[in-house]
Amino acid sequence: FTFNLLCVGKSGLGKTTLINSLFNEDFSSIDANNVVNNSNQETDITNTNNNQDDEGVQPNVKIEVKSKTLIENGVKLKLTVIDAPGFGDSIDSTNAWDPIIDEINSRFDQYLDSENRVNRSATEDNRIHACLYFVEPTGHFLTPLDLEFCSKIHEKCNLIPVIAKSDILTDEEIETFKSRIKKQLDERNIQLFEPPIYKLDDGETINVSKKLYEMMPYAIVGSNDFIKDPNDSNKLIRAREYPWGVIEVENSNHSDFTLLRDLLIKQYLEELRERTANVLYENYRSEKLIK
Amino acid sequence: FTFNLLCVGKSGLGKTTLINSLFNEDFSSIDANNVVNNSNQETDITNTNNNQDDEGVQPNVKIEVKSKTLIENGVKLKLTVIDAPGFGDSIDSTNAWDPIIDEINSRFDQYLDSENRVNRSATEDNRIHACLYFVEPTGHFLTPLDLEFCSKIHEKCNLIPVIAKSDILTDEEIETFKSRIKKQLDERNIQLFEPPIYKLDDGETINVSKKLYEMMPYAIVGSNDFIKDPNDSNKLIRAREYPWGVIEVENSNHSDFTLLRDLLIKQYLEELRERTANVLYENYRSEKLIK
Ligand SMILES: Nc1nc2c(ncn2[C@@H]2O[C@H](COP(=O)(O)OP(=O)(O)O)[C@@H](O)[C@H]2O)c(=O)[nH]1
Ligand SMILES: Nc1nc2c(ncn2[C@@H]2O[C@H](COP(=O)(O)OP(=O)(O)O)[C@@H](O)[C@H]2O)c(=O)[nH]1
Repeated sequence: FTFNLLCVGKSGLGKTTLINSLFNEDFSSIDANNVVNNSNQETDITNTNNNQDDEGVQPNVKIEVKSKTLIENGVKLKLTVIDAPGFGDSIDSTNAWDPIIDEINSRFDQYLDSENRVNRSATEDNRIHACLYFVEPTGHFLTPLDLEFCSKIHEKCNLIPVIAKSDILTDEEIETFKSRIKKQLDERNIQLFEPPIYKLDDGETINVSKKLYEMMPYAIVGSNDFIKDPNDSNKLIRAREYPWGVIEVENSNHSDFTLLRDLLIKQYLEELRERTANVLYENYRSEKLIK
Repeated sequence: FTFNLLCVGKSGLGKTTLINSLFNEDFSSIDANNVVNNSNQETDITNTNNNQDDEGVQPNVKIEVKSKTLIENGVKLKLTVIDAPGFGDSIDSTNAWDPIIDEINSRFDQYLDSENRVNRSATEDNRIHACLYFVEPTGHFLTPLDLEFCSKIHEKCNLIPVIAKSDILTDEEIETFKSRIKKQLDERNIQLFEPPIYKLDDGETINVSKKLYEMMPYAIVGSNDFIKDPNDSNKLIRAREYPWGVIEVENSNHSDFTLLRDLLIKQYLEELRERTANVLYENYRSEKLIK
């Protein structure tokens, strides 16, 4: 039972911290497997020009893979986090999305090959089941890079944008920012993962699903630090302590963290895997066969 | 009596809010004068390629100028804020610093010309007296763009880097971030504005000057919102209200805002103008005469 989560965003947006908070693990202590491909050459800014082909800039983006086996909902889950350090960190981020798109495609290809083999039941599903895209909390708009990346990835991968480090914005600023972001995404027909609604769902369940979708992009906060739970001094909770107050990661008045955790882990993990298999992979497969 | 302040940083880092907070004014309501030069053509990302010359990328950065007459320390002051919208906001930020360097140079040239005229006493000093550079509060390091810009500007302009929206970082994270930033700047010999120490200064004054320098880059917070002063309900103070607490802009436990205001306005305004005239402009002038 695998779950493969792609995390994309500029350095310093709290990606590592959020993954640790979501899965209650420490991912920073694992050694990453670096995917060896074109973009993993030791290119720095001066080298980039030497690597130019007709497509232009060779992006300085690596693909890093870390796996852990967890128990989630009583089930053994192999969680793999795919990170893309370097994305958006150079002065010139042209084509920064290419190594990431290549990674998604190569995992589709890998599955395509394995489907054609004799011993299919032994296939581990390495396809990307969801992409968490971290948006800088400027309060203004999605950047050109945000829009370019999202438009390139939403048809290959379940896209879940999040507003990183959203504690920087007041509730009012979050509202304004979210509605502007959604408008920009709509204008470009960029599709986000939508929790499916089933015929047999009751009203309550339907409302929860709808709310999960309406609240995107999730304004999230994560933390590697713990304090005593003010309501239960025997428990520890993740928090960020400031001179002016304490932000509690799991407090729904403080951020949408619990909504993201519900979507990603507690309620829709299976739906994310299914949409990958039945819709996104099938689209990839038919496009490939047509060519 | 003029003070010309250049503000540079990506969109959404709170530049407008900080200027309003520093000078207790509303700069967003003034119409900006746009400087008409090469980079002011309506270039968007697709056009950029058409404008390439041997130097490569034509940056999509404008220069905007806004002026207000204020009373500071009982003196009439013409404050001019020079902004560079578009800086760092494109997918490719190569050469984004060029329009800004051009602006500094053209103001030096303007002063050079006016020095050669008959009626010199009527000359208004339009040279850039200080540059506030806004660093994204990632908590990690200065970005390649930060370093490139700072190394290009520090010999032309009094450089004062600030950590924008620093309320996103805990006190501990600010300490780590500041020492990494200073190390990176030292490694490249990037010089920041240093409050001068005079022979007749007493020990107290010397300590204040040294502290102002050691605390750079200033971890700042600004706000356009006001609340009642908890200590004096007849007064209003700038603040940011969150579900978990209230950040007070002028509270020195909450940010270095008051230190920046001391440096920029209350104590070293004259020193900034003098260093521009006696050191930075003189260097520019001699280099120009040599050529
Ligand atoms: N204010 C705030 N800071 C955060 C949050 N998450 C992480 N940080 C801090 O941001 C810095 C960078 O976090 P990190 O997880 O390493 O970011 P990454 O480079 O995207 O992996 C660290 O100092 C974290 O403590 C958050 O939700 N809010
Ligand atoms: N957390 C935080 N937010 C700020 C701060 N200063 C401004 N903001 C908010 O950040 C957003 C962008 O601010 P603005 O001044 O327009 O940024 P600019 O694009 O750099 O001029 C607005 O929603 C501001 O209220 C700050 O010091 N801390």
